[in-house]
Amino acid sequence: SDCKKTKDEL
Amino acid sequence: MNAFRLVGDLCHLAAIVLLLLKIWKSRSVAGLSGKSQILFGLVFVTRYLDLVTNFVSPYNTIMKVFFLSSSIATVYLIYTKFKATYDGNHDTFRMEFLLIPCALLAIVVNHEFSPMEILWTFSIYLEAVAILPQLFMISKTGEAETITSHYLFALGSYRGLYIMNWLYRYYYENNFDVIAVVAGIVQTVLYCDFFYLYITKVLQGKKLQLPA
Repeated sequence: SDCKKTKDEL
Repeated sequence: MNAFRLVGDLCHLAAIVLLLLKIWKSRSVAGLSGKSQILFGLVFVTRYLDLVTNFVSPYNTIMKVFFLSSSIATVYLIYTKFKATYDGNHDTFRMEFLLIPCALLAIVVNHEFSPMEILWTFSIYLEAVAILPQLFMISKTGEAETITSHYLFALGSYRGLYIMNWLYRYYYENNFDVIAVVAGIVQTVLYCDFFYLYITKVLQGKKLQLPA
């Protein structure tokens, strides 16, 4: 799912 | 990376530095909730477990190391070095009332039922409410030192800026994480009352006094 892509956040 | 998230991270960094400065210069942790700092430490430990396994960027790694070490150092300063100035009588919020619901919710509501994902989700939920013991303590003592209110303003602003970052990423990168966004909104809303007091009082040069 596209939510994985915000795992670059602190 | 976008400006909202960068400024947000810098606000977060500033908050932590402000707190350490306050403790170090005043040689005191008066007015600080050790419980909130323990919860923040737990947030970073459970969220940054992938520090060594998942490299994102030098910036990301450096910030994670700084947040982890500074939060652990703050807990250490409160509970050992400056323990004599710790106001335990006013820091009475029951942490289990936050830890247990966040843990249960992380098990039920998450993106993937795996240990890392559940711990990450737990850290997101816990961060949303970790400031409650500190706000509760201020409501009990009825006031906060000016530098402590600057700390809280920077800390509250960081997640508010992250909400702008999520809006930006939703529209321009088609990235969206409903768990982080909902928890981030809850977290920012919890500061609203404080933001009002900060803007109407502290910025007018007055001390942060809660209406008795």
